[in-house]
Amino acid sequence: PELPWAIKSEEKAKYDSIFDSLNPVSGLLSGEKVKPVLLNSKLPVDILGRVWELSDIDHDGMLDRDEFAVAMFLVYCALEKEPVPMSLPPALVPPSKR
Amino acid sequence: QFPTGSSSTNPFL
Repeated sequence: PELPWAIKSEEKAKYDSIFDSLNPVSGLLSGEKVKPVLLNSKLPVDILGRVWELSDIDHDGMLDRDEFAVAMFLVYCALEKEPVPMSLPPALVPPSKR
Repeated sequence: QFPTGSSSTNPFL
């Protein structure tokens, strides 16, 4: 059976509104646009670097809506002292990227 | 993927 995405729809809606507030270009946000938002979490830069690596699934230097939701989810987990994993758990991979 | 990642696509590295 299809593994449900770890990000629930109400969380996704919250992340989507942040995504849209950052003015995505053709549905993508550049690293420069995302960086201030993630730095706002006051997390150490090496943690944010790992969050980026895990969420920029296609490694294009940009985050689309789903990748951005993964990044935000990982940041919130890190803020609750959940260590950021070394690799993306399957349940976190957006259905669009499986 | 490598945890350190490449600075070309990662704005934090």
